[in-house]
Amino acid sequence: SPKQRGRKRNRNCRRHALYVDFSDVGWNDWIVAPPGYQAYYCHGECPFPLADHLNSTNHAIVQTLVNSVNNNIPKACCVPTELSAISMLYLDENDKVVLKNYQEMVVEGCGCR
Amino acid sequence: ESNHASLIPEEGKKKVPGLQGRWDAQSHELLRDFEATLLHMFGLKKRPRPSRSPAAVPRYMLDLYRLQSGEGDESGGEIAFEYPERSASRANTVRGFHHEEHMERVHELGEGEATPLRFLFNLSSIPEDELLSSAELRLYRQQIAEAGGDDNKTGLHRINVYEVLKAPRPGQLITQLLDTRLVRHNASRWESFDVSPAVLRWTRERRPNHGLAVEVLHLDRTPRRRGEHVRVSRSLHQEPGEDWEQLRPLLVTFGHDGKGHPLTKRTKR
Repeated sequence: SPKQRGRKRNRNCRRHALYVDFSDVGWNDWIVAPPGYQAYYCHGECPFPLADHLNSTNHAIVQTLVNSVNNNIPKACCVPTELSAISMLYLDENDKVVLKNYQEMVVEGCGCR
Repeated sequence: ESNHASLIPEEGKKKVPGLQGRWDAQSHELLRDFEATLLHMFGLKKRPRPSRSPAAVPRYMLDLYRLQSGEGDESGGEIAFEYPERSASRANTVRGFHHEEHMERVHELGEGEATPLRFLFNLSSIPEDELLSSAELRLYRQQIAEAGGDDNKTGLHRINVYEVLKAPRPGQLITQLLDTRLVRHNASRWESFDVSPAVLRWTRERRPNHGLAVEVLHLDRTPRRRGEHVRVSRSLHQEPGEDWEQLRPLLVTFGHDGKGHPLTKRTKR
């Protein structure tokens, strides 16, 4: 029978779960909703050669190529490439209720840049 | 590796033997700066300290949030209004205001004339860079059950909402009609009145305003139970289970501060 292979851990640049909880700093007294939200974060390697699915730019490809021959130039970084907004319901400094849309709060996609 | 983040940075939690006092002061300062940065990001000058716990949040604002974020689809049909797409599509900020109850005034105009009630709203918390696109005044009307009568033949009310143009004088109230509606008192529901022309001008000019006036006319001249249907003021004797904070008039503004996208309705993530 074929040898069972262990699953390789994917270390490449990708999105990871990150739940931000407002109650940790006691902000749940003025933030009515949501109690927290899934923000995500980007982390992982940007290895040479950069694969297409790593969502990179031509510049990142060039930089990674240069890094492969010169360590003084850093590799491309795994960063958010697309972000989305969340809406929050809260009480402001004057005790008035506000519903507001905040941009760039959730990572939708990561890439090597 | 935990994927549940704390907003308190790990650096602030470290304790170094022999340097306890300095680290506590530094971590306190770090937390304070961190909180200030986050509050600035939210457009707040200081951390809100609600005067009451739990805070009185109008049900309409909560339902708006649920509808906009997609949670309204899971509420099982409890939300009794449609998402105001037209107003929300041009706004990234919605604010709710109750009137200054201590400044509430009944203006006696003369015998036989309806008595409007004047409401003043403090809109100074709206930032200068927030441009309002619309505003509505929401009034709750409570069903009046007619004993032995035909509900379809009685109970007609005309609700008029005015902008008060000048400081009131005894027996005189200079107003301009903003919106009007004909209703029957056989149902309990919220009514929305478009007060955009007045409120947008107030915030644009940033000068003190003279408020809004609400007039309720009983068209069939039924003397019984007058003033009970449209809830514009607190009852002298509160009914069991009644929460005036959830029934009182609510001014809702829709605006945009130029940062980010409007509050268009979303499906749940």
